[in-house]
Amino acid sequence: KDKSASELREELNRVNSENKKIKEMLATVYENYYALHHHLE
Amino acid sequence: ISLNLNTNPFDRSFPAKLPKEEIKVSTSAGVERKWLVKDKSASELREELNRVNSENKKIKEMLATVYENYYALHHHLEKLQSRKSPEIDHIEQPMKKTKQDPEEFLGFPNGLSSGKTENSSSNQSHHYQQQHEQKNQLLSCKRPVTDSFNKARVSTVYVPADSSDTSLTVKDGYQWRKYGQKVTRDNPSPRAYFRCSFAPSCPVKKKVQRSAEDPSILVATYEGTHNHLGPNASAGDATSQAGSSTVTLDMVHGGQKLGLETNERRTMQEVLVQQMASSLTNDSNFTAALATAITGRLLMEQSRT
Repeated sequence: KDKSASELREELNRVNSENKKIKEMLATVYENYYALHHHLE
Repeated sequence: ISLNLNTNPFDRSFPAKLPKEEIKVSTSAGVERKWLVKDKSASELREELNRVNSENKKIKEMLATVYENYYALHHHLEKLQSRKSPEIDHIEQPMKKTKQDPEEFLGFPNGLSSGKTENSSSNQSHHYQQQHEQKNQLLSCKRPVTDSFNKARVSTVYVPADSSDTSLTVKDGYQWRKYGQKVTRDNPSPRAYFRCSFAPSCPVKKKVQRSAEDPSILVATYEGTHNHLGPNASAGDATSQAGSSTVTLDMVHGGQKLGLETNERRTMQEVLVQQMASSLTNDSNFTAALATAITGRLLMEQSRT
């Protein structure tokens, strides 16, 4: 709660970067999962 | 003139998210107003941070779910590929189950949210794991793997056969020794009993009988688990019988063909899985969130609805 605006921005930037990374991973895993499921069918 | 103190090196990354008030305020404003603006921007940043953190948590849960399902499916595929024989193409229940399970998995393509509405409990993770184990057991039913299931695991395989062939042999790559035959009440065709040629060290037994409903189908019932190398390993075994060797080699070639078709994809997927696993394990926060997400996924979904 005592974080300054710059610290908050820094934290926000870090979480945003993490989100972006996770979304990319999610897209990759889901794509592979779907391909695998299609292959099994 | 902007009041932006430019103390944040990440400002350029978020030009659209910077509070407009902070930019519009002129230098003629007093220090008090300046601090007021700064407080307001911090407040907005906190809200934004909360929102992004919430999103972060949500997509971590999604990733955990998708990754878990993907891993389970990949595991199933490996088992199928390592055990499926082109000659033995009718499996009683397990293959039907295989078709059904992915449909359950694919309940969450829209919005990447799992559509599962299973009952939640304090040990959902255990319940979920149990489901996967049951699926794996069903899929591996044709060839039991572990010795612990030796006695309990019985599988049935249907094999097309020439109706003129009365030998009651099912060429599955293993060598068998026939030790009995009897006529059963419900079937005009006799039932033949086989032991694995490695008996008594190998406990596997096999019963073969023509189907009463369709005499063109041989029904082979396997009991137990082979405790020695399987058909693939015996392919190059010079001591194999001629008939069995031929069939075994065909099976191996079939398996290689199947493997080649998916080899590239599997390699890519394995690399991706390794990369993901590496990323996940390097991030302690994510690891903790992953564990939480897996154990509490269903509960959270229910609470959201």
